[in-house]
Amino acid sequence: MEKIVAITNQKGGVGKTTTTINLAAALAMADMRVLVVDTDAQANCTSGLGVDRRSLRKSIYHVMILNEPIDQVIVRTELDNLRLLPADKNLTGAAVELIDLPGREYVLKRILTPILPDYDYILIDSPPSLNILTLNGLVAAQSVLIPIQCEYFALEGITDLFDTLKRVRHSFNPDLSVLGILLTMYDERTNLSGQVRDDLRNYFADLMLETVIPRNVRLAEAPSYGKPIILYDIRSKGAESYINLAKELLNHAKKG
Amino acid sequence: MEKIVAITNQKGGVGKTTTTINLAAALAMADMRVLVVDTDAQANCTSGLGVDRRSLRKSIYHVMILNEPIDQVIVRTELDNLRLLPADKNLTGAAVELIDLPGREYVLKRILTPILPDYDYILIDSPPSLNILTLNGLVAAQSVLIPIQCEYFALEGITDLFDTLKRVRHSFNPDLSVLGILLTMYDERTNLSGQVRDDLRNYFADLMLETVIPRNVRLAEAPSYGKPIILYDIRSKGAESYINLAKELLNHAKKG
Ligand SMILES: Nc1ncnc2c1ncn2[C@@H]1O[C@H](COP(=O)(O)OP(=O)(O)OP(=O)(O)O)[C@@H](O)[C@H]1O
Ligand SMILES: Nc1ncnc2c1ncn2[C@@H]1O[C@H](COP(=O)(O)OP(=O)(O)OP(=O)(O)O)[C@@H](O)[C@H]1O
Ligand SMILES: [Mg+2]
Ligand SMILES: [Mg+2]
Repeated sequence: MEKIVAITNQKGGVGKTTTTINLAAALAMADMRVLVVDTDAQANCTSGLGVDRRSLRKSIYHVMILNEPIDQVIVRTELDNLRLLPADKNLTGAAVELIDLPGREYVLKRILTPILPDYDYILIDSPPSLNILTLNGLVAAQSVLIPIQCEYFALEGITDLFDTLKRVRHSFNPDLSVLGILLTMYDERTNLSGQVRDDLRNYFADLMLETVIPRNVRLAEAPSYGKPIILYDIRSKGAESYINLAKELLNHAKKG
Repeated sequence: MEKIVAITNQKGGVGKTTTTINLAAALAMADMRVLVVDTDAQANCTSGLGVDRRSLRKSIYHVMILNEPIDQVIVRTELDNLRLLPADKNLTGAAVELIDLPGREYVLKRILTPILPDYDYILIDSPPSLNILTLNGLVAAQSVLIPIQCEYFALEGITDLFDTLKRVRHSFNPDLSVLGILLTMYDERTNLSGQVRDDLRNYFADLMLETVIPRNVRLAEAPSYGKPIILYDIRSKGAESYINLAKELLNHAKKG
């Protein structure tokens, strides 16, 4: 598994933030030093890790746009090995402010460079769009993890995402690989989940990760307590599946 | 119910597109002439109504950015009373192209003006972000319908949305009202759904719509056949709830 991973899918509500938080926590539990980077103005990663975005004086916005030093903005979380570069509402304007900056696609990559030695893994959560913030994540990353719900609209958007990855490789980040496609909110009681899974397996064969994340209400409850699932309910199916995902990725060879 | 309604929530995956398609179809079934406007580059409304975005020569992009006449781009759907102004992938670039246009917030409002007399209702589906396309929808609309999942992350984003509505009223559209907040994907088996519903009812009291949309897999299956739920499975709970929603809104007095 590469050190810097972007968790990306422009379709909304497919489990990007839930995957970022809980994969990061599972890796931290396995004694890896992990940084979560929240690039979404909704700041769901920030609140899901128990940090109140309204109480922050500085966020990723101040580092990317106002050149504040990154080590003064990174905060601790309840897990010793897990740190966070938090987001706040200012990011809503960042998409416009970044447009006029020279090298606008490389800003995130540039700000992460000095702290790379401090972490084993850096997970970047993306907003639900193919905007300049998502692009910054794909340029800074060495590989991309694609969460996808087992539903039709999520399936439809996947070709757009792969087109975007091709463009990013061509213009900005030639070494960007695909870590894998992760099925989320899988509900074995419905035919739909099974059909979409089969479609994806036929089409993307070796890019599909073995681990499948089931629909599990404990995963949706945990964020209201500001805790990753392993601190909220370690016995739940949700916690088990993200621990399995961390194990699978730690044993993972690089894919194309 | 006002004629032009934006269906908006920057949180991803809360049921914006599903609500736009199925409310529009239920209104069309009640003999209203309805136009659906798809402003999302994912073009889920377009495919959910059975139109292949790749086969389109023109879309809303060509009308908003290249000044093509709107009546040459609007297409028919399987329901006689329901038309569609389709989206396509070009919209991904539109957010940047619109930034430099004078009066960029009013472009959608301007292109809809000549066709207002042809429709009883115009429903505008928004992308999952507070970008210039969502803003265009909020400026063109007379009221806004806010779908919200009964989950924590969706609850968190609602204050940002109301802040945005305040700014839109102040700078661009003073008469923008809130048609209501619609609970979607409600799962009565989980405590979470009930808790979030109660939080919302305490906080937003009279803005909450009576109709609640249950989680119903038939709603997630219908888009793969390009059909609204009333054509895919009229007997399902999903179809029943959207028909109830249409009834409630048709009898609806304007709210603040
Ligand atoms: N496996 C799961 N089982 C049950 N609920 C889940 C699961 N994964 C995520 N959720 C819930 O589904 C909703 C959407 O997930 P999440 O917010 O992580 O998606 P996202 O892709 O980050 O959304 P956005 O596009 O808005 O950033 C959240 O309320 C979350 O708590
Ligand atoms: N009531 C429901 N029951 C079951 N599934 C639903 C329901 N409403 C929507 N869905 C499914 O949930 C997913 C998200 O819904 P939808 O795409 O309509 O949300 P959205 O807010 O438009 O997403 P985006 O933010 O990406 O535009 C879709 O796969 C849809 O089919
Ligand atoms: Mg998210
Ligand atoms: Mg949508």
